[in-house]
Amino acid sequence: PPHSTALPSHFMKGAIIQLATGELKRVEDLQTQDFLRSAEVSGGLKIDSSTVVDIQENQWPGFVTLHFIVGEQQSKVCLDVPPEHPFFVYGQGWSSCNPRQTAQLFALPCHRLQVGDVCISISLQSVV
Amino acid sequence: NVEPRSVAVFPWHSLVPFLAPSQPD
Repeated sequence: PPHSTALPSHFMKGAIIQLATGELKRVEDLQTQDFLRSAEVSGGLKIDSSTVVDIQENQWPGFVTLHFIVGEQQSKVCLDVPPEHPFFVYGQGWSSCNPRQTAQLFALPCHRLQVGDVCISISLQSVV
Repeated sequence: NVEPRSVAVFPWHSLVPFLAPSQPD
């Protein structure tokens, strides 16, 4: 079964996030550009576009299974997460399967994550 | 005297999932 640990507190509204540029921002103030710029200067990491193609109830209570198509290679990746887990959607910001629960737990304003949303994810930069 | 409180700072990459595409053959 997936780990049923609580989500880390970096999703809590007001949490201080350090960008790769050294700049500090609150988690709720982050924008798409912050992630893109951070990946640019971090070296070794790259941002992928991960499109949500399916959201399913999980066999384990309290979890949902998200299906993504990731990056240029269009790889299929599944992720088991609690419904309150926030993902950063391009041009939209924080989004979760259950925004109400996210607000209760983290006070983080969220949109509802939907099939077709394009999330920000990271992977290792391939060395050519 | 008030003890200074330390504030946790989290790295940006801890906020987004690491979704590694499987390597092509």
